[in-house]
Amino acid sequence: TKEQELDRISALPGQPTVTFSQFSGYITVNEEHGRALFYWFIEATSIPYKKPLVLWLNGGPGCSSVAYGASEEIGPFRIDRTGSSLYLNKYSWNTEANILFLESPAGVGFSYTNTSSDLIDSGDKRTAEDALVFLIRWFSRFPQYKYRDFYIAGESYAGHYVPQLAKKIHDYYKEDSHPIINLKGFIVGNAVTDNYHDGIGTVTFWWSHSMISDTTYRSILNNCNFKDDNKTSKECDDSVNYAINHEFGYIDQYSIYTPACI
Amino acid sequence: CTEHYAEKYYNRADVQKAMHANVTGIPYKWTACSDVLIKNWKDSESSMLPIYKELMAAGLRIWVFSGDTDSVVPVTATRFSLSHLNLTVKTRWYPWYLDNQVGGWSEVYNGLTFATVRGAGHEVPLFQPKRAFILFRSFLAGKELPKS
Repeated sequence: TKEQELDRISALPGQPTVTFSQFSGYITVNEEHGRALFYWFIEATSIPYKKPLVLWLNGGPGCSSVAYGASEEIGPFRIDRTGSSLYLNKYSWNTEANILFLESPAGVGFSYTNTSSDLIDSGDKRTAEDALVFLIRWFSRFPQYKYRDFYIAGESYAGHYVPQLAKKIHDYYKEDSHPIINLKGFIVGNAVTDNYHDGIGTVTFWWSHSMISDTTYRSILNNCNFKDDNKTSKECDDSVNYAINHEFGYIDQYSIYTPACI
Repeated sequence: CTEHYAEKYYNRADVQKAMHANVTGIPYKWTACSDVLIKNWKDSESSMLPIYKELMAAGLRIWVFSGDTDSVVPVTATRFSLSHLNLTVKTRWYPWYLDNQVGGWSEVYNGLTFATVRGAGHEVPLFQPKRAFILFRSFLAGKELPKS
C-alpha cells in the first residue's frame, strides 16, 4: 500500500548494509483523543513472505519496545556506546520471523496522545483496547501479512499486555473461521503473572539467593500479605525497603551476578 | 548501561527523521521508560491465570520462560504462579542443552511449556542471546527444547 511505502526506512544513520526491509511510523488508535502508537517493523532476513509475524512488547508499565526489545534484545541492530552507529546482532530473531515492535501505550517512547490527561489514567484495559485497534489498522496497511501465522512475545509487565491482547484478539475473531489476525500463541519471559504468587516467589528468591537475612525474610513474610492489590502496610514497606537499602547492596536487581551500571 | 546508548541514539534528529518518528514534536525527550505512566498506572489485573486457562482451552501455544539471575520477577515467582494452574505434566522436568552446556531446565504441560534460561537476567536475550534464540526457534516450531 502507499501508506506502507511512506513508512519504509531506507537506512538508519550509522546502520550497516542489510538485505531485509524495515518500516516505521504511526497508527492512530483513537481519533477523539489523538492517540497514536509508534511501531518499527523489521522483516525476516530471508523469504519474509513465508515466515511468521511476531509482535514484541516490553513492559514497565511505560517502557519502550524500541529501547529494549529492538535495541538490546532481539532486534537486528545493537547501538554502540557513543550512540553514533549500529552493529549487527548475531542472534537476531528476524532470521526466524518478521518482527513488529510496538511502543505501547500512548506516552511510551515516540507514541503520543494529544490529550495529556491520557498520560495519568492509563491502565491494562485501555492499553489492550488500543493495541487491538493498532493491530487491526496495521494489517490494513500491511495486507500481505493478513492470515499469516501470528504470535505475541514479551517480557516483564508485558506478562499482562501479552495475554490480555491475546484474549482481545481471540474474542474479536471468535466467530471467524479464517481470522485476518491469525493468532497461534504467545511467549512471555520473566512475566508479571499473579500478584500473590509472584510476591511470595520474589521474596523466596531473595532469601534463597542470600540477598537478604533470615530476619528480613521473616519480617517481610509476616508484614506483607501480597493479596491486597496496591495496598501495602507501612510495616511491609519498611521491611522491603530495609532489604533493598541495607541488605541488597549496589547490585543490578535485573541481573544479580553481572556488574551494576555506574 | 546499554539503555543509555538508546537514549542517545533515538533522540538524534536524523534518526527520528529516518524513522518517521516524533512527527508531531512531542514536548519531551524520547526515553526508554516513562515515569509519568508508571507512577500513574491505574487498572492492573491482579492475576493473568484465568486468561491463561481460557486461552489454553482455546488451543493457543503458550510458552513461559524465566532468566534465572533476575531478582525483580524471578524464576521462583513464575514457578509459584504457574504451579497454581495445577497443570498436567506431559514431559517431566529435564535439562535442555545447547553447545554441550545446560541452557536451562524445562517442563512441558498440557497446554503450556515452561523453561528457565541459565545465567540470564530479566532481559533474557540481552544476557543469553544464543540460548534465547534457541528458545524462540523451538517455540515457533512447536518443538520441545533440545535434550542433548
